[in-house]
Amino acid sequence: TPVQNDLQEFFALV
Amino acid sequence: MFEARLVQGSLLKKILEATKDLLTEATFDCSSTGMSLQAMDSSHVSLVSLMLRSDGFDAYRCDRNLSMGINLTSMTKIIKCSSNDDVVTIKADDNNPDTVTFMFESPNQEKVSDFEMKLMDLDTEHLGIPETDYSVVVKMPAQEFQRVCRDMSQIGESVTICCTKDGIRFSASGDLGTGNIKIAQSANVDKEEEAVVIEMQEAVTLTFALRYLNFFTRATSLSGQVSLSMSPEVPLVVEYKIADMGYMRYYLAPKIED
Repeated sequence: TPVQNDLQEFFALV
Repeated sequence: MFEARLVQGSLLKKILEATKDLLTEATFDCSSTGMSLQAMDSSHVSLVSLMLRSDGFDAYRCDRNLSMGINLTSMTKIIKCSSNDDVVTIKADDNNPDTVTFMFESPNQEKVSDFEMKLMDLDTEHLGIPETDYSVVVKMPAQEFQRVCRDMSQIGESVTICCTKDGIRFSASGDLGTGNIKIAQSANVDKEEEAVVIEMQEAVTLTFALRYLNFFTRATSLSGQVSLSMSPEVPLVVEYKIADMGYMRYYLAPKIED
């Protein structure tokens, strides 16, 4: 089953 | 002093409808450029980004930058007190920084209401969204996208979107079986809103949670068209343009094979 990625892995907190 | 007047006040109802499944509170950042909002849902899977440019308002004044922490459930209750044809004015006074006022005026000016709402002190996390050249940008009728997401969620929890220059294919599978919907690029259309247009650098296949895509389609009433921007292994951008004013964008991280 595919696993959901976390958005913060792509967009860093600023 | 902050004051923003919107003749098309019903737009705020549509915007709140478009965020209600994802956000309960958010910070509206007001500056001379306009009003914007950026917030992640509580599970950090998706992000909502709203932009309303100052020149899209019928009157706009923002003397200094302002961040308004808003409980969206409370704001929805208040905005529901307006009629669809009311003119809405949002006001914040520097001398009273803990509240925002919503004023509703009927078109004939015979009924004027004002509601003062308490603001919240929110810890806002801002994400830096890198400029991306997407491999594929698909523009399609917003209602068609809503229908596809709804239909795919009858079959499974995830949808795999495969985009080639011929068209876009949505696939789902689940306990009951599988489903595929393929939509071809329009050959020619009379109305721009009905067109399916694919701009492609390279073919892309990505998998997304339908639960979130269905939340995004709550914005369907904002725009006739939706655009889907995709590149391998990066978040999808679902954008609804808000005519002459800005946009409502949603970002959704893809699912990956475990």
